[in-house]
Amino acid sequence: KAMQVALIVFFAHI
Amino acid sequence: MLELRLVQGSLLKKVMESIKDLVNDANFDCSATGFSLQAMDSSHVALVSLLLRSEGFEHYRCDRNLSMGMNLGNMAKMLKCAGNDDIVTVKADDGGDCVTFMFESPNQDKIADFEMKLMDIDSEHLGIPEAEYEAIVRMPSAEFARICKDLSTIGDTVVISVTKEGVKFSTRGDIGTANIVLRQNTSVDKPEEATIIEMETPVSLTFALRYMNSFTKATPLASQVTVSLSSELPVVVEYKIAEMGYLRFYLAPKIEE
Repeated sequence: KAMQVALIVFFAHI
Repeated sequence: MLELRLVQGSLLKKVMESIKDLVNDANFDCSATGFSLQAMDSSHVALVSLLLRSEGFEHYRCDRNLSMGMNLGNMAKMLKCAGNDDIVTVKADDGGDCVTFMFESPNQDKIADFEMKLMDIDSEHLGIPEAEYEAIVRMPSAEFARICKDLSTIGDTVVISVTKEGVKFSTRGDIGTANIVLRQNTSVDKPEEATIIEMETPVSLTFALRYMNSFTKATPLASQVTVSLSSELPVVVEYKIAEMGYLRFYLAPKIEE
């Protein structure tokens, strides 16, 4: 089953 | 002091209708460059990025950079009161706690102003790196909306696969499966009906249809939508806003456990 990941996995906070 | 006069006020109405259900509260940032917003949905899976460049406004005055926290539902309510042909002016004082939206009918016989309270919002700003996408699909925005709507009646997720054959949208659910393939189509007289696929590498990614359907609320903004995909990145769904800028939606993929 595909799991939803959050954006922070890809884009860091600035 | 901030004063932005937008002759095509309907653009701002359409932008608000596109994003108000995805994001509750957001900071609008005003600078010499333009009027912009970056905000995530409450689950931090989708991100909205809006830019309306200053050159696109009939009058653009922004004395100093200003960040205005607004409830997007309330802002949408106010902008709904503007006529589709109205000129919209956004006004705010530096350090003030409210923003004014002024609506002028095209022949100046009706002028309305709506004042809305601003709010303090702790916004998280994400750095979105410049990326070379493995596949970029440009297609009619109405077609993209139709596909997302149709597939969401069958399943909850869409697999978007780009190969040299074309772009395939697939889903599966309890009642069965669905696959929709679009081929490149540049031989149309009307460029707004073209489907153009630029592919460096074949790519296949899975996304939640609920978010994709939410993004397609921006369909009235542009006749074409651009979907940019890379295997290790969130998808970007972009609607260009006339000559002014863009409304981009980023959505993190679903990954096999």
